[in-house]
Amino acid sequence: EGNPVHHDEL
Amino acid sequence: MNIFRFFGDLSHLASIFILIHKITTTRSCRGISFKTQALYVTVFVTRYLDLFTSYVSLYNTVMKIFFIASSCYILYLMRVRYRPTNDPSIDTFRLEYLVGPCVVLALIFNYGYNPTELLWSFSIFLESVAILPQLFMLQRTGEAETITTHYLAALGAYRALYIPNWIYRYFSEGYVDPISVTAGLVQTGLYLDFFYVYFTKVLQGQKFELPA
Repeated sequence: EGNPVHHDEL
Repeated sequence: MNIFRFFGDLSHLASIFILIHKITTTRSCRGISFKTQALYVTVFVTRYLDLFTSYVSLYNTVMKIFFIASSCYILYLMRVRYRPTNDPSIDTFRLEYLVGPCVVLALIFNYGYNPTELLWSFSIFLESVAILPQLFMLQRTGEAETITTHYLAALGAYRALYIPNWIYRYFSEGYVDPISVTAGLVQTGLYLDFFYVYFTKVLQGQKFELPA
């Protein structure tokens, strides 16, 4: 399990 | 990082500087929705909680701190320093109509059932509609100072530039974030009416006035 999306945007 | 996102972020920065400039030089926050500004503080604080848990880059960290600090500063300007110029009687959009649905959407659409992800998702949905009290106020008064329209244009340009950024990322990295894209498209769509008047009037040197 892990985030499908890594939040690298502002 | 690509040029669309970079210029989008610059446009976002510019919008904040324009707004602070407007308030401090005219010594008035007339025409600015306190509710919208309060929503932006909520958006930044809930989204950037990950400042303490995940590191992306120095750029990312500095921008996050700037957005939180500047949005709080704007609330201070409106609520304390130039309070008499803030007229709550025309800032009447009901916040519960925005916050409630965003809570529900975040509970349905998110990337993980933990506080950070739920708050992140909530902040994305909330940002997409945070401008509504401001646009509602504009609609109600039917006019705006030119500087205020430049603020809104810069903010709208920031959102618009994120769209080619996602298209670019899809092709170059195979990266897709459906929540950001959906909310982002809605958010950009909200500016279309405004942009129409901005391009056909303000940029032609006329005052921003809506037809009666």
